[in-house]
Amino acid sequence: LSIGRDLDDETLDRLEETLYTADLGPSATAMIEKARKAYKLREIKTTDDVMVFLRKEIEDRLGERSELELRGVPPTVVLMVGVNGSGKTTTIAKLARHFTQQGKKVVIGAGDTFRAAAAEQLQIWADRVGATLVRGKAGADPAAVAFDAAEKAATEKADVLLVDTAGRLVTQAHLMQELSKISRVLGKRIPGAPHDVLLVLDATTGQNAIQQAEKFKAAVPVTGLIVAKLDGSAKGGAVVGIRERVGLPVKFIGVGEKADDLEPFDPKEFARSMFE
Amino acid sequence: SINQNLQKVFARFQRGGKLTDGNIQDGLREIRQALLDADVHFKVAKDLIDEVTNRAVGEKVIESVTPAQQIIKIFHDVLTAAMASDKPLVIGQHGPTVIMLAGLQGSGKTTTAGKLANLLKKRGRQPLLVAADLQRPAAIEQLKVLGQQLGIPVLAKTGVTPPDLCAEAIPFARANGHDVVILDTAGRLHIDEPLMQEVAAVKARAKPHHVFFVCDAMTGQDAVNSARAFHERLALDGVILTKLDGDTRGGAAISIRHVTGAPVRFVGLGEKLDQLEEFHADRMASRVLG
Ligand SMILES: Nc1nc2c(ncn2[C@@H]2O[C@H](COP(=O)(O)OP(=O)(O)OP(=O)(O)O)[C@@H](O)[C@H]2O)c(=O)[nH]1
Ligand SMILES: Nc1nc2c(ncn2[C@@H]2O[C@H](COP(=O)(O)OP(=O)(O)OP(=O)(O)O)[C@@H](O)[C@H]2O)c(=O)[nH]1
Ligand SMILES: [Mg+2]
Ligand SMILES: [Mg+2]
Repeated sequence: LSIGRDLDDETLDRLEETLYTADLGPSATAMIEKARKAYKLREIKTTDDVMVFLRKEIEDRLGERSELELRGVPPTVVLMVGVNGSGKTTTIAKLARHFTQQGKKVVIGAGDTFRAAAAEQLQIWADRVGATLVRGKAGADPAAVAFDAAEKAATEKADVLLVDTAGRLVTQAHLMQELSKISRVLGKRIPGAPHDVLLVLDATTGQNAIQQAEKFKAAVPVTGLIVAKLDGSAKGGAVVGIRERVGLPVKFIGVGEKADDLEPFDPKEFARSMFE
Repeated sequence: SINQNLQKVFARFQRGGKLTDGNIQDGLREIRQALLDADVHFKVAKDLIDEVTNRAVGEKVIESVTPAQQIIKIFHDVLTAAMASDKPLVIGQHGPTVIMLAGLQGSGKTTTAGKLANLLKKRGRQPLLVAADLQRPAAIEQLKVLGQQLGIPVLAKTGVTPPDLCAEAIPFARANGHDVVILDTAGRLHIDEPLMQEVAAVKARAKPHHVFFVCDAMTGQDAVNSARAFHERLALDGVILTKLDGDTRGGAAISIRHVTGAPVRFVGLGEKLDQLEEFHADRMASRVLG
């Protein structure tokens, strides 16, 4: 897209394709419509103008930066949720590392008691990042493991408790109920828990991401998103629609498979990356 | 649903007006939106609309008394043809037959390896699972647990590279009476050059008779990028679409076939090891239609 040239309909069409293939979905259509109107009213005239216009549209829809804070009486309890394979367990390891690097004491609850070798996977990570793992037997009630982890975090005066959960699809009503129960049990043992519920979203996910945000939010008090696998070619544009329609901000992005591959979410940087 | 939307579009002309090209265009816009909502790739949706348009003109939909139904039927047929394969999948006897699974991180390869082994065992084959993901924490353990649950042996080793392990799996299989070898590989990004070279090396050393791209059904516009890259490296002969028990419409199935020619052969319908079924293009077309 050559910069500084006069804008034309063909350029707007190509930009619609760029935004659409970034998984912006209906938000892409809406933004391009606004750009077309502004072009007809001569409010934007060049390709520079439209790029600035669209980047600002995306930034405005994403809202202000939103951080994960340690709040209240320790431990701050963070519950990780999301569909199968999205990156929850690896993201927990990265978050744990984020806090242990700050000298904080971290406990992790191995709340996935279902999937083969789930606890073993998390044990390896906990050892690598210097966190304490609380696990149950395979097939144990995940709410019981969550409770044990909360108990350990409270008595050992940990700063942070990170609770992993098994992947689940939003169509599995009994599993969404299980998630609600895990959240309630955490709150019973630690007042105010979970202080944050983070939905881990795979960057390659299309419009189904909006459904995921709605349904998980209906089951547990989701406070934010983490978009994993943004080191791939997928742009993760569905988070714009999620912010607009479900009100959830992105707090972090996952950019690799190592414990250090977690970055705070920057709406400006994200908007810019849509056009690369 | 697309059915209701099209009925609405044409309702105004059902009451005694004649359809115009403009009306047909409105109908096609609805169809395009349905495809995009179903995560079909932007460019692929264009091609499909062109095809539907040509057939709508050819079949004189404009003169039809039930244009909505006729367009839907054309749409359904075009989608089915876009995904159907005229050559059925035959997992034959090659002493042993080698099946390789590859794909992005978290798409469902390890679970699918177990499901495929289970399906073939039920058909009277003697499968061997090969734990060729040597990087993910506890990946080998994960496949071993699945093997134990199924009573299917798992070949696992550390201190070896994935291509070497997969190469030695063949004579191992022969020596131990296995007639099918299933290679589970590590998830990788198609833009990670060293890892794409590694997966190409696995193929070169193990010479699989079938290479399946394991793809998450909820993948959006990026499906064409990853599928195309894996296809260029590995010459895919099929796709396994996982997590289709969710509510995603699964447009990736169409986009992938469109850009690589590789048809979906199996679909994953759950986390249990018996939840793998053969793919039916017409059922998938109805699902994408919504
Ligand atoms: N490239 C890349 N890979 C990632 C990222 N986050 C996670 N992964 C990989 O994605 C795969 C799945 O990650 P997990 O952490 O096991 O995902 P999960 O959500 O816990 O999966 P389930 O518990 O089975 O539902 C692993 O191979 C991870 O290494 C990321 O940010 N970038
Ligand atoms: N609901 C559902 N879950 C599935 C299906 N297939 C796999 N899963 C789940 O998806 C998650 C990821 O599966 P894995 O088999 O670990 O994926 P993978 O591709 O081997 O992951 P990496 O090796 O990290 O790349 C697990 O929680 C599986 O149980 C399916 O068809 N339906
Ligand atoms: Mg996990
Ligand atoms: Mg795996």
